Amino acid sequence: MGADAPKDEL
Amino acid sequence: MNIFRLVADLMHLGSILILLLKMFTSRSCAGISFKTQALYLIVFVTRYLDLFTHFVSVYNTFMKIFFISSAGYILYMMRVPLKDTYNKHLDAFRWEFLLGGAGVLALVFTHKYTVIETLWTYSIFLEMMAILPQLLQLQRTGEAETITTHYLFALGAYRALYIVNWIYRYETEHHVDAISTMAGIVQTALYCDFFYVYFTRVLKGKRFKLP
Repeated sequence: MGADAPKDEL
Repeated sequence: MNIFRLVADLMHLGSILILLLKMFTSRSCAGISFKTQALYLIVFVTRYLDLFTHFVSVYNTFMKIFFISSAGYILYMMRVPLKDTYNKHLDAFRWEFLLGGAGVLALVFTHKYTVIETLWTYSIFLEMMAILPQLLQLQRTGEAETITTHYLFALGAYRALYIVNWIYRYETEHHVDAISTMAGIVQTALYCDFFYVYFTRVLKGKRFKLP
């Protein structure tokens, strides 16, 4: 969640 | 990746192709807000800095490069070959407030105080409001070319489908990002009035005209 989640969305 | 997100991304890609088609076929950028387009370029550049640090997939990399380069190309079109068709007086939104407001929100809400993370948060809040100059211009003119309304519809549908994607991801992966979800809901809500006129007029073959 939050910053630790990989940012895989555009 | 799920079907909602894939279709959303394709709608986003499609919206840009529609905008380029409008510019090429009419040789004009009338009705398009330069400020909104410039804000989108800032959104893409500040969000996709992770192109250099974090590889997701070929699809993801391709889309990021496409969004940045097409946004740059649209600004070039509006500033150079189609310059004479741009009406500065209709594009009157005070966008300094959006640039500054997104900065304040990013500093307050960012998950982590690193440069990349704060700029990512900035891009989310800036995208949330980036359509406002375009919507103001639409309101001032009171009507729009049909192709411009298809562009706006595709852009709004992309945002609405992202909400469905987040619900799906919450159910299946227990993945949720509070910042993008909240900003995404606000962003989609901004399209409500536009959607109403689009569904009740444009899809019935009538001209887009505000009541």
